[in-house]
Formats: sequence, structure tokens, C-alpha cells
Amino acid sequence: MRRQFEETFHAVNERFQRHFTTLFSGGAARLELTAPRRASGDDADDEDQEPGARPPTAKGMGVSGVEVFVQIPGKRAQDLALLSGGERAMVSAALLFSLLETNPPPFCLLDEVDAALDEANVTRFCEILKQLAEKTQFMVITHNRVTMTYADAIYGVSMEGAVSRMLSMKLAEAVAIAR
Amino acid sequence: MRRQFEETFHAVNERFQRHFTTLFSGGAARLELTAPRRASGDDADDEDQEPGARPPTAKGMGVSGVEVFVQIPGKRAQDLALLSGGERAMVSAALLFSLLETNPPPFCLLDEVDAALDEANVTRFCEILKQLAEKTQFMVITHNRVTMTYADAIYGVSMEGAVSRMLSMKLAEAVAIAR
Amino acid sequence: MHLKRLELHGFKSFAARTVLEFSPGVTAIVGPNGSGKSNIADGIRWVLGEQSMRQLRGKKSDDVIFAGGQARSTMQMAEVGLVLDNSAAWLPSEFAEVAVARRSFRNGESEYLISGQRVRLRDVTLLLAQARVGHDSYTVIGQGLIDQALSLRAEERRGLFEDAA
Amino acid sequence: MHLKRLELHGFKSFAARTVLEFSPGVTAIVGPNGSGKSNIADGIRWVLGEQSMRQLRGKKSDDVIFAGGQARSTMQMAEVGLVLDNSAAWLPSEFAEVAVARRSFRNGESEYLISGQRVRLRDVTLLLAQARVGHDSYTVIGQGLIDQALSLRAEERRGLFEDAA
Ligand SMILES: Nc1ncnc2c1ncn2[C@@H]1O[C@H](COP(=O)(O)OP(=O)(O)OP(=O)(O)O)[C@@H](O)[C@H]1O
Ligand SMILES: Nc1ncnc2c1ncn2[C@@H]1O[C@H](COP(=O)(O)OP(=O)(O)OP(=O)(O)O)[C@@H](O)[C@H]1O
Ligand SMILES: [Mg+2]
Ligand SMILES: [Mg+2]
Repeated sequence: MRRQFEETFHAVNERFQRHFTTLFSGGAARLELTAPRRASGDDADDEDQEPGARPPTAKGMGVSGVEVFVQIPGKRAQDLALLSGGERAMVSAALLFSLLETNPPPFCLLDEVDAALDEANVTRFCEILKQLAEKTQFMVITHNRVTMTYADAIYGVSMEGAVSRMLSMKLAEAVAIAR
Repeated sequence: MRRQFEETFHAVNERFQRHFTTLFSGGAARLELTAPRRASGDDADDEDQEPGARPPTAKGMGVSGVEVFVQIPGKRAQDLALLSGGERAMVSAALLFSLLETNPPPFCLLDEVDAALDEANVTRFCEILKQLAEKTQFMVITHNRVTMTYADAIYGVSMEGAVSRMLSMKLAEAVAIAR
Repeated sequence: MHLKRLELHGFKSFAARTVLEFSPGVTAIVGPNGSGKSNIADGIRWVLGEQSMRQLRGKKSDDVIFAGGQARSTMQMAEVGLVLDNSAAWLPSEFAEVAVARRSFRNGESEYLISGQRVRLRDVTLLLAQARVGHDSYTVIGQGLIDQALSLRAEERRGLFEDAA
Repeated sequence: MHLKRLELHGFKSFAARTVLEFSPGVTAIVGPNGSGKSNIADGIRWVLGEQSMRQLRGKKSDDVIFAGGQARSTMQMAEVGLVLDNSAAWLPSEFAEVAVARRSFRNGESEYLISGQRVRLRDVTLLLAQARVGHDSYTVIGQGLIDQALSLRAEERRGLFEDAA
């Protein structure tokens, strides 16, 4: 069990370093295993816990954790908190892609993961998505016209009164109503 | 003090109902004052508190609160939690606009508040923003080309190495690099 | 293996029976704000066994049943069905397709079905684990949550690796 | 009254002294991911007296000082200055402009200035309250936070009305 986790960790880490440098056109990143935490004494830093993070669970004790370290091209290595909205989305995408590639699930649905990305980053994100799509089927909910151009098929949803209707669409029709 | 809050509440509520129906092209919404909470007995529902909400403060006890009720056109009145990302952003915009209009601050900076909005909603949002801009100066951080068309001036930021540089831009240049 | 078909009927805003056919590769789902796109994501999570109403943006379990609108009355049942392609025989079934469905009624009852047969929730969870699909791994990445992995504590982030193992 | 000018020097990614002139109406701030747009929003909050590093995406107070890059070394001080137009004499000053500035040093020291004079934080807070500007009201709506008002508890939402009163 422990051996399998370590093998998985190393496989994901190797891909994470590669996907990060592709998404950021440079720089460096890595994942690190942290030492297992002990009870209570370490809980002082829980006040820094970001909003949205789940509260401490008993199962967090005694197992090692995974930390993320990144260095954006041209910048020095910095805490994840100081990164911009788009940079965080790209780091998260690199991690997600690495997990998906290590053990491909049959399908994956992404709901507006491109919302914080500028056009250049959406393109880099979609290029990797397209490669991974050879092994994993992706459903991508999006308002972004660049993302739509990477789709093999497009479904449009519309609301009539309070009822949703679905419709297959061509790229041109979808882009016309997109952002 | 209490009288001033109630006057402000009624003024904001009246504008909220108007801005909501403008942003949603119909429907209805209102704000309501809730009875002051008593200590401890009511805390059972804190488990339902949404991630990101601040933890209960002692100052929450004994004062009335403000609840938001909405009914989107064609749909029945529903809990705010069930609304879509874009619908929540629009309800929040209606509330923000009402607060800003009731007592205009000299300036207001909005950081990517249009991120969740589709094109039709960005336009409705910007139309109201432009009216309010007669009394309040707005700085709007955005990736959205529609929002940029509503600006009187555009500043572009670029990163050289690790250093940010600013540059005045024309609309055409800004839209070329926008989403 | 991939998802072949998703059917929603009475689930959230999908009052009318709606069938989505999916091919391998990338499918984009587009539409205006509030049209129902994230409701599809919720439907997938729900049929995969999601029990937390908070993850589905609701409070009580019948919040997923179509609540009616100005021109349409409330429904009494929500159903979502998922059909997985099994032509490579990943799943312990002799069939080329495996269908999983879930129903929820306003009286609080709930049903789970595999290929049309009534089963228990744990049978669904077991089957899906074999398909390497789960409502709580990274099968569905919800709106606004792309950088949640960065906000987790180190020990919780490890959980994502255990799903990948 | 409106904001006339914002100056940043050594604040986060603004290593070089940067001056932004603002006119009344709508000004859009655009640029690629990570270029520094939200850092401008942080700079405004900071010069208005924001004390919570968490609101500024940092951990310790010197996180706002330029930390250096691959081709540029770390700086020892961060400074942000804000100039408000006072031609309608809203503020208790005979001048047509009122300037507020804040400096932070790596040794932990901090300075506040009004029109070039050293003052205490509470003098700045008082002046800004008269201008109806605050780091914690809805003067700056941060990234990802547009619907925070909807996630607040009813009693906390009331707080926004007290700012508007
Ligand atoms: N049980 C229900 N009955 C009827 N309508 C519902 C139900 N649950 C949710 N809805 C409606 O579904 C709509 C939200 O849909 P959804 O979140 O899928 O939108 P979306 O297409 O993702 O939009 P966005 O682009 O803004 O994220 C809301 O208007 C909500 O009122
Ligand atoms: N003290 C500091 N010294 C140097 N660089 C810093 C400092 N603090 C933050 N940064 C850098 O500023 C960048 C973030 O800038 P900011 O959040 O303003 O981006 P943004 O333009 O808003 O991008 P997005 O469109 O993605 O939201 C990060 O790359 C971060 O490393
Ligand atoms: Mg959605
Ligand atoms: Mg930003």
C-alpha cells in the first residue's frame, strides 16, 4: 500500500515537472513528500488555512502529505498564495493532468476550468488536454471560444422557462454565442 | 444609529429590486431583515455554512441580518445555493450596485467580476456600471473584450522578468490580446 | 472504456427526459448562464453515488428533483442514468455496455440500478471503483474549484494520489 | 471626489516606480495572467490601511516588498501612494489634492504619511472614513469574491449596509 503510493507519487511528480514547464513555457516545479504530522502541536498553523480548505481530519495525522513548489519563468520561487488567479489555475491544471495521465480514468468532466485564463494560457491548456484525450474522454463546460475550437463535438444547453434543453451544435454556431 | 440603518436598508432594497430586474430582464428579488439571533440555540445550522463564509462572530448576536430572496424569470423562487455561477454573480452585482448607488464612494475597483458571465450578461452588467460611473469612478480589472469597450481609458500591464510595467492602451490594442 | 450516454429526467432543471450521446475525445458543453450546464456535472456526480447535498449545491435530498417553474409543475422523481462502454471487458459483465442509474423520490426513497436491476449503493460504488470512476476523485472538477487542490492541506492533497494509485 | 493618481514602488511585482493617472469614469486594467493587475488592487487596499496579510494573499508583512526575480535583486522597502482629488473640499484640508502614502521595510518598520507628513495609522483611517473610502468596505472587490456577499451569514451581510449608511 505504502509502496504503491510512493511509486504513484514519483510517476505523478515526473509528469508534473514536465506539464508545468510546458504550460508556463519554462520555469520549474516539483512535488515533495512532507514528514507525517504529529497531533495538536502542529495545529498552530491552521489559522493560515485558506478559506475553502477542508478542516483537519483525524486521518491527516501520521501520514505524509504532498507539498507543491513552483518557480514561474523569470520570477523567484514563491509561496502558492502569492500567485495570480490564472497562475494558480495553470499549476492546478499541471497537477490534474499529471494525475490523469498516471492512471487514466475513463472520463473526466471539467466545469469552467478556463475561467481565469488569458488567451495564450487557454491555448496551452487545451493543447495538453487534446493529447490526454487520446486516453481519457473529456467533457468541458466552457464559455470560451478558444476552448470550443478544440472540441470534437459540441452540445448546447438552453433554458426555456425553467426547463433545460440540449442540442448538438456546430463550432460556428457555438462560437457565435460564446464570449 | 438603528434608524439610519433602517433608512439605508430601505433605500438599498428599493434599488436592489430595480437593478435585479434590469440585470435579469425580469423576475423579482428582495432583501429582508431577519430577527436578531439568540446565542447558541441557533448555531445548529452553522454546519450548512458555505465554504468561504466567515465563522460566527460575537457581534452577530442580537442584531438583525439581511437575507436575499430571488426569483429568476420563468423559474420559481429558489435558494441562492442552487443558482448557477453566473446567476450568483449577477445577483451579487445587483446588490453591489444598490449599495454603491445609495451612498456613492469616490471610487471602486472591481477585480474580474465578469469572469463567470456570458456575453449577454456582461453587456447588461456594463450598462449599469456605465450609468453609476457618472457618480463613482470605476477601475475594472478584466480579460473580457466586451467590458473593455465600456472603458473611457485602458491601462495595460505586462510582466518583464519579475517586474510589472504599465502602459496606456487604445481599445484596439487591448482587444487584440483579450479573451 | 468511455461514457457512451447520459440520461437525465426530472433531475434539477432537466424536467424533460434528455439524452446526451458522448464519443471519445473532447466534448464541449456550452450555453448561457443558468441554462443547466453545471446541472449536468451535478447529475453525473449524483448517479456516481454522491451523498453530500452540499457538493450538489443543495440542502435536502429532494433539492435535486425538478421543483417546477412558472409554466411547469413540480415533479415527484429525479432519475439519472449513465451507460459505460464495456467492449474491452474492463467490468465484470458479459455485456458490451453497463448501465448505472439512480432515482430519488419526494417521499425520501431512493433506488440504485445496474443494467436495470435494483441493487444497493455499495454495489454501484464497487462497480464504479473497478471502472476507476468516482464521484469524489477527479472525475468531475466542479465550477470554481480548479485550484482547490492548491488550497488543500498537504495531507489532504495526498488523498488525490491515493485515488490515482 | 475621485482618485487622481496611484504610485507603486517596490510593492509586490512593481519593482520599478510606477505611476497610474486616473480620470473619472471607467478605467479598464488589462494584461496577461500574472502580469500584476491584482497586485494593483492589493496596493490600493494596502495603502488604505489593510492589516490582514491574508487579504493581501501573503503570510508575513514583508511579503508585499519586491522579492527579487531571476534578473533583479530583492528590495528593502515597499511604498504605495494614493492622491485624492479634493477640489470639492470634501476632506478637511485646504489643498485641492490629498496624498496618502504607506511604506513598509524589511526590518518590520512601517510608516504612514498624509500629504508628506508622518502620521499614525489611525489618522489615515479617520481621513479615509471622511472620504468614504475603506480597505474593508466595497471599495475594492477582490478576484473570485464577487459572490462572497451571498455566502455571508445574514448578520455579516448587514455589515455591508452599515458601510453604506
Ligand atoms: N431542482 C431544481 N428544479 C428546477 N430548477 C433547478 C433545480 N435545481 C437547480 N435549478 C436551476 O438550475 C439553474 C442553474 O443551472 P446551472 O448551474 O447548471 O447553470 P449553468 O449553465 O452552469 O450556468 P453558469 O454558466 O452561470 O455556470 C438555476 O437557475 C436553478 O434555479
Ligand atoms: N513580493 C513580491 N515580489 C515579487 N513578485 C511578487 C511579489 N508578490 C507577488 N508577486 C508576483 O506577482 C504575480 C501575481 O500578480 P497578480 O496577482 O497581480 O497577477 P494578475 O495580473 O492579477 O493575473 P491574473 O489575470 O492571473 O489574475 C505572481 O507571479 C507573483 O509571483
Ligand atoms: Mg455553471
Ligand atoms: Mg488577478
